[in-house]
This record gives sequence, structure tokens and C-alpha cells, in this order.
Amino acid sequence: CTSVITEDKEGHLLHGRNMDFGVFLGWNVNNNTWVVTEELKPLTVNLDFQRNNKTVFKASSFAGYVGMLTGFKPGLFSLTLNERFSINGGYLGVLEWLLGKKDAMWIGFITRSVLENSTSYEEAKNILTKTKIMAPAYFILGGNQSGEGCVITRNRKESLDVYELDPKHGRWYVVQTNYDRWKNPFFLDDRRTPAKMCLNHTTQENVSIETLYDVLSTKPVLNKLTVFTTLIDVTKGRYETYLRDCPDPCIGW
Amino acid sequence: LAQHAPPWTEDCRKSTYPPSGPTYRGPVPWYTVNLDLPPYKRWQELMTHKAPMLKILVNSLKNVVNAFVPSGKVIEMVDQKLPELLGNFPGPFEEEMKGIAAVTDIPLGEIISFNIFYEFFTI
Repeated sequence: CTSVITEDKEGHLLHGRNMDFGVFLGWNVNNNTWVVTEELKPLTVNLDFQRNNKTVFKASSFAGYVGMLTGFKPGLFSLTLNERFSINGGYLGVLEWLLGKKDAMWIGFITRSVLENSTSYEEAKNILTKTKIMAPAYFILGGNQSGEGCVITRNRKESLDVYELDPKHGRWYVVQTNYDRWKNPFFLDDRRTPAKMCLNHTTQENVSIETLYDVLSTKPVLNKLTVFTTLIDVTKGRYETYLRDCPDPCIGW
Repeated sequence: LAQHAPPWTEDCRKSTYPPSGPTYRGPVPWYTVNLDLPPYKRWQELMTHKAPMLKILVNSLKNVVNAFVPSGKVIEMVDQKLPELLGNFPGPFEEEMKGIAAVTDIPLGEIISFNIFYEFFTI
């Protein structure tokens, strides 16, 4: 997965993401695709969660999955989740749960709860930074005003890093591609460098929903695992999700 | 142009929006989830439409598991023991997953596994 939050010269925020999933779960040699990735595409849905006939939040998910991995609260904040791999992983959280220690939140459910119940960027950030969770994760959270964009790097019990936009010092975007910011990505899975290179080519003056889609359409940011691309403009209430394909030559992840 | 060697990076794309061409599979349909409904009933409309696709995906994941454990014991344990082992999930999620299992006629253990896949997959 690749998640990006940008801030233009006017302090306007955008949030984009490629949902990549299904690696190593079966490869279709006839058409060079991942089996699970292809089967997730017809299950992908946009959801408008309503109470009293009013939108509470909107999200993109897979039918049958009640947690949320991509969504936004119009006018308030946007949230995407990227997977984090760690030895101290989710299976330890599951083991603790099975042994009766049920004080951690399941990943899909905490993001759903934040989207459903939080009413501000700061409140959401506080919950995502402090709540004990079942597995390590990256939360990419965007707000509705200048500087409100961050990548929260989590292990199960605490936050390792909160990396925020800092437009005054030239940090007008944050990019997350399933690797800790302070480590180099695996050389055969470096989506960070192309994403940052294309954002720099775009420049802050020209960043927009359209140019953000260009970045998320550039290989290997777009790859064989990419199920969908989502573009979010919190303050304008604009939310778009598109199913993707990656024609050969295209890397598998 | 994409490099013709892994990882096939390409020059930064331009003017790809609005989406079209070979990298665009299509739009994503919208559904409303009514939070005023009891959790058990919230996903009824959506899952009635999507049950066949979900069954295909769940079967693919079962094939992966059975490839490692041909006896089928793991799937049997998921279907018969997992809901009891994990106990109740917080908030509306338990009832929502039970409602999805009922509408799709997929065992609850398999619906739960699909919903906690993230925790297992970080292995």
C-alpha cells in the first residue's frame, strides 16, 4: 500500500492511497495476476454510513469486512491504514486475546470506531496514538487545515513515531509505503523513492487530485497488488475510488 | 516508458486523470449502511448482492490453507471452534459479522477470519 497526504500553497490538504493486497496467496499464470487481488476487486465497495439519514462517514472496503481501512469524515478528517510487518506481530496479539487478555483493539475495528465516533483530527490522532492494538500498523491521518497530516507508526503497545506535515519548513507531503521512515525499504519493493520523486516533479504549486492520481498511477507505486486507488479532499467532501489494473511489464508488489 | 527490468519503474505519469485506459478497471459502486438499524441487519442489502463473490474469495483462501494442511483440520477448527475460542468481539462487530454469516450462508468462523485477516497476515 502507498498512502500520501499533501498540502498545497494555500494550505489545502489532499489524501490519496493505493490499496495493495493479496501477495503470496496464489498467482494466476494465465494472466499474470494475484488470485486474491483479482477476487477483491468485485468485492470492493464505497460505503456511506448514515444515521438519521445523514452521512456519518464514507469509506471504501471489501464486502463482508466490517472494519475500515480507508475512509473519511466529510469536513473533519481522513484516515487510511497501511500494513506494518514486525516480529512482534498480530499473532502475539491474537495469542494474548485467546489467553483472555482482551484489552487491545482489533485493527479494522479501531479505524471503524474512529471514523464513526471521533469528531476531530486531534481526537482521532490521540486515539490512534495511544490505544493498545492487536497488531503493528501505520495510521495515515489527514485533517482539515494546514499542517494537519501525519503518519503514526505503531507497534502493539505504543507509538514509535508521529511524522507530521511541516509546510513552513518545506515538508508539504508525507508518504507511507509499508516501511518505517527511518529504515530503507526492501530494494525490490522501493515504492517510496518513485512516489517522492514524482511528488517533487509535480511541485507543491501543482499538486491536485488529478496530479495525485498521476503519482498513484506510476509503476511501481501502481503494481500487480493494487486493488483500488482512493482520492480524498476532506474540506470539499470529495471522495473517489477507482479499481485498478497493472498491465505488463509490472512488478508483482 | 517502463523499464524492461525489475522493478519496472517508469517515468512519472502525467494526465492520467480522469481514469481511463489499461490501468483503470472501473468504478466502485456505492452502498448506504444505515447505522440506525440493529447491527445484525446493517449489511443485509450489500451482502445479498455480494455473497457469491465473497464465497469465491473465501474458497480461495481455504485452498491456500488446505495446501499447507491437507487434512482440512484448520478449516474445520475455524468453522467449529474459532467463534467460541475468540469469544465476543466489542461493540456492534460481533452482531454485524453474525448478520453477514446469516445472509451469505458462510460459516461465522470464516466471516470472523476474513475480518481479522490483518492480525494474522502480519505474520
